[in-house]
Amino acid sequence: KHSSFPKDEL
Amino acid sequence: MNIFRLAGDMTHLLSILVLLLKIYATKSCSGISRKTQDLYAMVFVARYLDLFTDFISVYNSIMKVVFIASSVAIVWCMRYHPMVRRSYDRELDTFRHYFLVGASFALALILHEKFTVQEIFWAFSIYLEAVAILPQLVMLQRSGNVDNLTGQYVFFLGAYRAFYILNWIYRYLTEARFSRWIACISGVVQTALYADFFYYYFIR
Repeated sequence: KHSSFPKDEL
Repeated sequence: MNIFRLAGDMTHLLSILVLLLKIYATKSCSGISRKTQDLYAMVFVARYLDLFTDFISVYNSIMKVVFIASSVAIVWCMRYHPMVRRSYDRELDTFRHYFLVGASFALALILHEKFTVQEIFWAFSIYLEAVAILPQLVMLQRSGNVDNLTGQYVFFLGAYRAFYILNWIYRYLTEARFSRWIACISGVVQTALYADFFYYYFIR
């Protein structure tokens, strides 16, 4: 699961 | 994915698509800073270098491709479309945006999480995005009027920033590991610049 803020954002 | 982030992504997407479609439909980019658009295209390309190396979700991958394609399309229209390029207010778009690129890259070389190409370009994109609106701000202040297109574009971009700050607060409160201060500080700076833009927009 990706929860690595903020690389999982745009 | 929380509701704030989805709303933020959608308003961000709308800001870019509305700009692209209006430029294409009216064949005019009057009031729009090409330098700001150049910077946003650079931001997306630099940030999404992970498109082929790190898979997060189908949603993320599609949105990355759409952001890169639409921002490059705006720049292409403003530079090469025979009618659109004639409406570009070159003499009002005087900000020296390459200083922003240089300063952001220098900062990324100093402040990053890891000394790798991807991490440095990622940090560079975060710093550059924070200040990419400046040429548009300067152009607005020089021209002294906000037309519908510029107004809507900035409204959606401002909404995107507001939703992303809410998203970060939400994630900070709900996720265990949240310590990426580079993005947080840059994000707050970026939002403050939009607040300035909004202020100018509303007193007009």
